[in-house]
Amino acid sequence: NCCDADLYKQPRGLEDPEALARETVFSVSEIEALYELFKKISSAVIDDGLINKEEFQLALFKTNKKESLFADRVFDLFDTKHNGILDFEEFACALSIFHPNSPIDDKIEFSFQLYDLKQQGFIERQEVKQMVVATLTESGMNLSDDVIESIIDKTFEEADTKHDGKIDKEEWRNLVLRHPSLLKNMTLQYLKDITTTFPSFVFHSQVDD
Amino acid sequence: QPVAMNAFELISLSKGLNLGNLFDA
Repeated sequence: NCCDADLYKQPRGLEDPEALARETVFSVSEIEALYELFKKISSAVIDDGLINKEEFQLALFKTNKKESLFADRVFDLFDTKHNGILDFEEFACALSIFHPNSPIDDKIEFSFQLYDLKQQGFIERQEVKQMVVATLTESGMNLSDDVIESIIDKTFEEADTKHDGKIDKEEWRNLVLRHPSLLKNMTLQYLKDITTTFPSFVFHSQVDD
Repeated sequence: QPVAMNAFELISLSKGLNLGNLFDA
């Protein structure tokens, strides 16, 4: 029950790395190294030990001008306390799902929620189209509406096995198990090397890992 | 022409979904 909103009333910095290590797949050293990254991102605009949406976008795109449907969606999913900012606990718990050692079911669940834009418990055709169009716009690619529609037709032919015009969690699971590449962006190899990427954590380390 | 790419494959190419960028902070 990582990141249970009621579990911790106060946002935690790095007061208890061992507790966070128990709640996530990270070791204590990795939590401490991850905190170095968190400090960097959270001090980019306002140095308050919290990541706001602007800082999140800045870290993702290196510019705060970029409007992104997906950056917004990812931020909202990270923000499990739904207060518009990310504390270190939320950041670590969410990134834990992206760790190569995290259970695939957690990755499937997170990706489903990511694509279920309206949070209705299923992914509908209109949402898929919105996301396809957003991706194409973002990358400056131009596909005709007919081509986009045919891509979506094909996808639903395969994914929507119950033929009700939407993709529910079970159908999503079956689809990604057939196409593991759809979960590729749910695994960050960087997280395996986080202690070597941010070696300065050793200067602040509170424990012998 | 029929297109072979899955819509979600295309979506997963979005930069906003590539959290690896966070690590170049």
